[in-house]
Formats: sequence, C-alpha cells, structure tokens
Amino acid sequence: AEGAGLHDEL
Amino acid sequence: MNIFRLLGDMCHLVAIIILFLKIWRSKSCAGISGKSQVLFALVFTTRYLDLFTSFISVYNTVMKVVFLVLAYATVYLIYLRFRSTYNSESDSFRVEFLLVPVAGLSFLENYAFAPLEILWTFSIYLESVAILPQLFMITKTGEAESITTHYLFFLGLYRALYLANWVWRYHTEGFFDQIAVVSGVVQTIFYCDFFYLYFTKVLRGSGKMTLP
Repeated sequence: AEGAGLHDEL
Repeated sequence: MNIFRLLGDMCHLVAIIILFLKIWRSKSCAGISGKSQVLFALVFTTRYLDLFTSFISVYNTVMKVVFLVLAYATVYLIYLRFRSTYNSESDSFRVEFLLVPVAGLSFLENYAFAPLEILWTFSIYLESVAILPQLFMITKTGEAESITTHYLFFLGLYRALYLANWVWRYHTEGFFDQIAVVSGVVQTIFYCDFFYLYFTKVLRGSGKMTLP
C-alpha cells in the first residue's frame, strides 16, 4: 500500500 | 495522470460549476441540500491543507484552489445570498450521524497518526458520505429538478471514473491507496440507485425526476 505522504489525487 | 483521472476531475469540476450556476442564475437554491454543500466544503478544506506543505503540480494546485473557492461560494449562495429560497425543513438529515463516526474512524484507520494525515483520512471518509443529505432530501420531497440531477450525475460519474483510474494505476504503477479505494467504492455505490433513476426517468422523460 502507498501510505502516508504525498497524496497526488484531488 | 491518466485519461480516467483527468476525465474524472473534469466531471467533478463540471458538477460543481453546474450547481453553482444553477443557484446563481435562478437566484434560488430550492431542492439543494445546504448540508451536503457544507460537508463538501469541509472535505476540501481538510484534504487540501497540503497546499501549504507540499507542491505536486500546477494542475494539482490550481484545481484544489478552484474546488475550494467554488465550494465556499456555493455555501455562501445557499446560506447567505439566497437564504430565503433554502428549503431548510426538507434538509433535515442529521449530519452529526455522519461526522461523529467519520471522525472516529479517521483516528482509528489511517496511514499515519499525524494531524494532516488524520485530516486527509477524515476528508476521504467524509466525501464518501457527504452526498447523503442531498439524496435524503430528494427521497423526502420525492422529486428533483433536472438540473439538480445533472449535477448528481456528473458527481457520480467523477467517482466512477476515479475507480477506473485506480484500476489503471494499480496495473501501470502498482499504486494502491486502500483508504481512498475502499471509500471510493462505497461512495460510488450510493450513486447506483440514483443512476438508475437518472437513466430511466430524467433522460427518457423531461423536467423533474419524480420518485415512484
């Protein structure tokens, strides 16, 4: 899973 | 960025603009749930706090600012400028029944126990249920103006396109955001019943959508 950090979606 | 994501974002933008222009031009927010719009403003506010902490792209920043401005402008039109046209008695969904569980869940199930991360998680969970006061209002009054249904259609289409975006990203980048995907699936399911009514009633007939 991608987790915390950059959320690149709107 | 892929075509599903871009189309999804555009549908989201179109939905928000449709709603804003409908209220602005008719000088009325009849049939619109102010509570749903406040929830969406809260969703954007809590999610886009990263505007201050991280830069992703010009596109990302511009869209976030546009969504925030339009969300607050819509809330302004409903609760201040055209307040006399707001059907507060039909907008009777108890939002605390959404906010309390969503806030609780965002503390329990998140990627990191950090303020910005919990607020991001809160916004994801809240977005999945933010439309419920609007759907509840339509169910309660038994009808919706066609322009309101077009708004809901584009909002639902945006969600469906984001699902396609996640399938695409999973296969091309190995990207899988569990919190967003699970919430996104839940959110899209809420629109299924509406989609059915939209295709069978609004597009075949004309004017208002009336519930059976």
